[in-house]
Amino acid sequence: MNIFRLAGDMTHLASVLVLLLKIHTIKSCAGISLKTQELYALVFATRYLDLFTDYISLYNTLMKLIFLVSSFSIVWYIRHHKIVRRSYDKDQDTFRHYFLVLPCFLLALVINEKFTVKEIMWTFSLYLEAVAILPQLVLLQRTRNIDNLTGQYVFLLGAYRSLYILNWIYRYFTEPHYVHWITWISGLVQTLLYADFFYYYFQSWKNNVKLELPA
Amino acid sequence: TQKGSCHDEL
Repeated sequence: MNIFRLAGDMTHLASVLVLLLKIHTIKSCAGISLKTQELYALVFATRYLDLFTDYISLYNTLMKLIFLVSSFSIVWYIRHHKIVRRSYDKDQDTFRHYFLVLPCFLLALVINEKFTVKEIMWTFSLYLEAVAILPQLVLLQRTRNIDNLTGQYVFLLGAYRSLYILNWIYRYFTEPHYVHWITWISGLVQTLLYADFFYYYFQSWKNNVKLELPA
Repeated sequence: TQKGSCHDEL
């Protein structure tokens, strides 16, 4: 464990907590894409298959449980909670996210480190996570007015993967034979997808104006 | 202890 990875995990945890806090306290999911949340639930479900078979550390197991429980409860809130579901704008959240799942799965079948079920599911979860934010970014561009919590949520989600890139660089130089091209490239693609959001987020923060994304 | 290419990151 290194400081970049710990900071990345804490940032990721913060993004999930910000979202849960928003939904639980103000009972609203306005501006949140259910599709992105469903994709993230699928990402964690396929990545943490080894939750009960490979014990790495208490921290690792605990965080996996937190991410699994939080992502599925967010999906439940938006789909089934009698008040929250009313604020879900399904007419705007129209990204056909199922079109992301199949290509990622096919790609994982072709490009992976080991042709085993667990490894293919793990690789699939990496590719899927890289594109999971797309429905949310499309929704942000459509709804224009981004409330602070949603903006912070997306920012933290992008920031965590950027910190992970620093972690991969650190591990590459400190641990011999630590090479995971698939992880690195999908993590880089994921972070690049946030690039323009970061730019507008930083501009709004610097000029102290409300965050607006160009249509 | 980590087996082979088991993934230790979240």
